Amino acid sequence: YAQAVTKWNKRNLSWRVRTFPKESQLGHDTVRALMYYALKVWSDITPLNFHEVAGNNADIQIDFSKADHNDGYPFDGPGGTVAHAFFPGDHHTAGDTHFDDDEYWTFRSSDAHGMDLFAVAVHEFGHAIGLTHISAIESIMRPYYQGPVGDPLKYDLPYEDKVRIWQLYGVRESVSPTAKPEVTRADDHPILPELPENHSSIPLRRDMPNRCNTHFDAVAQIRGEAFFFKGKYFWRLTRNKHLVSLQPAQIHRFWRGLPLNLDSVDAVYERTNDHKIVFFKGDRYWVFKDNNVEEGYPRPISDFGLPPGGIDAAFSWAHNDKTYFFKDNLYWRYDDHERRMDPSYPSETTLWKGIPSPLDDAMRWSDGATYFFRGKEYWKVLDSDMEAEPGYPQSIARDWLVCSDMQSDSPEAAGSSRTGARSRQGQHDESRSENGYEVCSCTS
Amino acid sequence: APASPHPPAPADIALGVDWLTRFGYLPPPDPVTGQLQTQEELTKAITAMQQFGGLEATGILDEATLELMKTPRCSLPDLAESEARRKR
Repeated sequence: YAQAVTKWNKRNLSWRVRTFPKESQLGHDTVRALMYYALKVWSDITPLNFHEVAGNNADIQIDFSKADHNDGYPFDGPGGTVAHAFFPGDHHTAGDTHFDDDEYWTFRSSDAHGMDLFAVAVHEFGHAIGLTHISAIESIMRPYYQGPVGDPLKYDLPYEDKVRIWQLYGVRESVSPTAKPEVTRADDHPILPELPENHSSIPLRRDMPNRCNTHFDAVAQIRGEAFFFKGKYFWRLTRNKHLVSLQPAQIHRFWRGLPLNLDSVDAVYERTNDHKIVFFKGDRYWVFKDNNVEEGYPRPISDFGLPPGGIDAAFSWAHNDKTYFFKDNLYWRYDDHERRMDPSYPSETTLWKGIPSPLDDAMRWSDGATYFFRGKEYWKVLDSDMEAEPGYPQSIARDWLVCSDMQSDSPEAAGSSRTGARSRQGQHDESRSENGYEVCSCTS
Repeated sequence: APASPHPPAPADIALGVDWLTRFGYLPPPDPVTGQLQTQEELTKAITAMQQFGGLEATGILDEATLELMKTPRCSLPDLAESEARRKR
């Protein structure tokens, strides 16, 4: 990036949306209209003029790209970095603006997990005409996404940002108190579609699993966050159990190096000694440093002393720093520091009272407890206990994945999968209806 | 880093250093001289990031700081390298 303050010498700048978001509900015309209004925010108060062109020679080339898109600044899946732009200058990328196509781009949406395209576009075009980040809380040039900024037709730049852009380009004639008002006709501006107020459902891709009504192949805590894997997709929750996006991300786009024909994983865990992440599928495993696979993988799971046939679940237990592998009604205890299986294993999973078998996976969590997952339900084991807490199983969808009971089958329906001495068939879920009140949750 | 009630986990420190380097608060380790990022530089970088982000300038990777580091944001650095160096 050319970070030194630079500006355009010319006043008429061309722009073009070269690629569009692939999985957003925003149509091409809406995206172009939002870009138009985001540029107009700046041209309304400066002598700059923006005009849309075709072809590849626009001053401001706009692209929606994913992960590594050959400009040296790869995006990182949902969340994290969401967009960037190149400052004015003589290089051919000057002014170009890139949006992360793994984000869920929205417009006039109440979806707290979406990213308001207009707000981000105004910010990035501030860079494209020469503004850098500042720390002022109310500035549009603050580096952090602060949610939608309201209606593009009524948006007013914060004064801080006006002053800074005026320092670069001066004031547009029409803004100065002595100028005659510019006459523009309504049909000079593209029309922004009105989204129906009740438009809240997000069209799902055909092969995308529905998080509210599925079981999971693997669940893991990685760098303090929870990852739920299903097929070729995964959902990610922050430490505070906030779902990063309602839309799952694609495993292969984030975990680089897994074979493209891998259609699911069996188990995942983070090694506590070196924080590398281990993926299991069948008789093979892969070790990742951050989100890149290490050389020499996959390797056979016999490295762990595990028999052929694969595993169901893996987790490292906080209280003794050992790693536990589960398969059907057996479990093993492995020492990641010594890189060897502890003697006298496997043992019977019945030692874990109240925990069903086979499992889908298990995970340690930041509250010091361990969670066991099977089907649409999960069980909680505290600290160094080996017995499920009373009141479990509970619904994964409701407690982890922001699904209301209407969206997910109620645990009662799943009564047949209850096991363990403590849970009684048909027991009504206390946590849901204490004191006889129904607890409702608002998910959108 | 100064003592804190919940010293950050090694993974958080790794995340923090990577994040601070990426967004211009911490100069990358110098591959030629092999000079690593010092503790003092890290503390100053954290303080600069906290001030820029409107957080309390504690100089440690506390919860609020880690949370802000996870907030979706623009890829551009916040400080020009020269500015960062001048700040330090």
